[in-house]
Amino acid sequence: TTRSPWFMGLHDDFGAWPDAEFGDGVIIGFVDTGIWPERASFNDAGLSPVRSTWRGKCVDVPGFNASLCNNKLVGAKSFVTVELEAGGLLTDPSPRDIAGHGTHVASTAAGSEVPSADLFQFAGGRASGVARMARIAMYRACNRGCFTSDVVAAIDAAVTDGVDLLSMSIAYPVEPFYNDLLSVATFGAERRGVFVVLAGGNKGPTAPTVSNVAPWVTTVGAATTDRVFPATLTLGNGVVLTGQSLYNIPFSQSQGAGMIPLVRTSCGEYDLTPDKVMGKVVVCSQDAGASAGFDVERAGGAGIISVDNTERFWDTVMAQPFPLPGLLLSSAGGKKLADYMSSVAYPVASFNFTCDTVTGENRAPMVAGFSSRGPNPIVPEILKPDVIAPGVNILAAWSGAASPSHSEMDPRRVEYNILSGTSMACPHVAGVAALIKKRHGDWTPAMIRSALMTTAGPLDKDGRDIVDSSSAIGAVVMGATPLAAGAGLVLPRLAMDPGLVYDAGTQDYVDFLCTLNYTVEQMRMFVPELSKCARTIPGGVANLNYPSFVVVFDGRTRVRTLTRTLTLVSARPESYNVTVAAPDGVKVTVTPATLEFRWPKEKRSYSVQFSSEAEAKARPAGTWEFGHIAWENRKHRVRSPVAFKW
Amino acid sequence: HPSTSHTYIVLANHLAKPSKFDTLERWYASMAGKNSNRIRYTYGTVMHGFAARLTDGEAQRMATVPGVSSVYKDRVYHTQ
Repeated sequence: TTRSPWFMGLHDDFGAWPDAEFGDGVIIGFVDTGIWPERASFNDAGLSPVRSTWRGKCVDVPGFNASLCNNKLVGAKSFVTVELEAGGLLTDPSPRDIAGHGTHVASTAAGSEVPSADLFQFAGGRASGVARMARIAMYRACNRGCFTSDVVAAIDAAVTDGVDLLSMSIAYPVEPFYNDLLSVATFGAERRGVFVVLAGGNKGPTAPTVSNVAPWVTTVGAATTDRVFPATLTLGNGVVLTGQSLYNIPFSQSQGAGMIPLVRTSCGEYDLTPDKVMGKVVVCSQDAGASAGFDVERAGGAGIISVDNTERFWDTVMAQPFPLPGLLLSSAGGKKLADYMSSVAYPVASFNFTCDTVTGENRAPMVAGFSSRGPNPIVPEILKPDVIAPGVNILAAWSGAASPSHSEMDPRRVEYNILSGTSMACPHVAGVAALIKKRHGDWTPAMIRSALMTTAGPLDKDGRDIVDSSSAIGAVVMGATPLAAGAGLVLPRLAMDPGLVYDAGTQDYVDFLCTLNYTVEQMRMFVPELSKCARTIPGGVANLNYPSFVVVFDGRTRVRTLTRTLTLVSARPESYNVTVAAPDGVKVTVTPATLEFRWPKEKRSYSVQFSSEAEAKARPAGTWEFGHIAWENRKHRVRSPVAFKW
Repeated sequence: HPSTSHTYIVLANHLAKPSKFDTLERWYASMAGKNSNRIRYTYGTVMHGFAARLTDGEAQRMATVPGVSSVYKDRVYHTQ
């Protein structure tokens, strides 16, 4: 990836990268669409052989030679089921990525350094995975979709092979944990010490939509970076609208087109006929994607304007690699365009493509409108997503078998492509987790998650609240709540040295499931040896030792008390004082208010009493408000988001 | 295979394996019976069980076999 690792604060010469030796030797397993091993991001220059305990390998099958693997790509297997037209099933034995997605996420997390990468000259620059010296093991289980049976086989193989981390950019609408085999399988991975990170889903901004919500996995939402690809549209009335585009033409051509008639269509397959669109710029009434550009081109259209007319966007749009002049407008821009088109009989407009990549000027990070939102649909007391990471307009390596637009009509092939989604955010966190794993090899998955969460940033690069791109249309924006951003943007430098962590292990998750009143039969899906639930979590599931808090005032209860236990992970004794932020009408009392830690790994517990005062009763049921609890000293700040539900 | 068959994932409690089977794979094969050639995967690290092509009726009967914790019909996750 270009830009995003540096946007997260990583630096080649100091901080998390050199401190963690760029994740050298840590093995990240990916369950995805496979890999295109010839990409430069998977070169193994400077990498030593994989550790001797590694049990994985690269398969040697038609279309995928085992010799394509090296000290970077240390494993590649396939578990993709193909349904035959004649009936029956086959497993496609090749881990070669014909879709592009797996290549993209693997290079994002652990791609090697590449001196120069771009897509049509956009987003160009030096590329690096977040943990550029970590190793990649790809378990192909996805084609157009990913069958559960294949995904579980892939996870089973990855953990058997000995991966340290699992990154899975896949999702399905949530189900109770006992009915969700991804939850069952990842529980098994966690039991074996494997850190699992999953995409939170792209069903935002409505709530609750977040997927992959088990407390033993880390759930990631998507945010923008400080990079845009602006292109402008000048309307016949002189109004200039700015959108984004990855359409690249010579500067001279971009200046000479002049005003072109506009025509509005749905951009559906049967709506793009030559008699309607020939010689005109087609305004799609919804985000039709870059592939619609080929339909427009085939019908003789002169250009395409894609408008996202939903609340999914404010001014954060996903750039598209249109094959003809085109851009994507935000819903705000789309409204101005619509107003103009309805005000004149013959609307016209002209494009201006500067083909620029602009960095550092837009407000960032901003939670992407598409990023799925909490609250947690299964256990509201566990806040999800956990964190956000860059997931909009991410450039990373791409399959040689797929076009950049995903369209079969698109003849273009590229080495790098720009994609958006929580799929792209997930491997950023996997990369940071690999850095932490390298530095702290004995940490549990929960400790790694705690480090990621308690050091995450709730502020943007200019020190203002991180904004939710779906919060407003127009100039008024609102801060992203923890239901959208979790604890905030992952900050690797701080996550390497969190000071304190909230740890949890298998027994804690067993107690958690028992507290959910799971039957013995349901419990045995997770823990076959269990004879009965020996205990539950005192005070309920909200008391799981999780790095965030959810406080539910259900109308009858005015006081909630939650407890947590912190573990010192610094080498020296430290003292911490608590600071609290809470909504009006909520009194928060932390006991004790100071925690003294004398030696590494020492644990200290505290309780927090949340009291809803009289005026708080006026809140409508179902309302959410937010605050935080932070343990601080001169060196560390261990911050937990708190969500209050009325 | 019968056209009505689907892939089902059979979650088994490996600790309940009868001693007459010396491996889990043989136990699973016995569960699948004449369908044992339809077993597509066996799982043995993060969970125990197998995936096989079964009809809906076979899947329902499979759920009643001693040692079977649950039977799930395959579904599709999507990249994000």
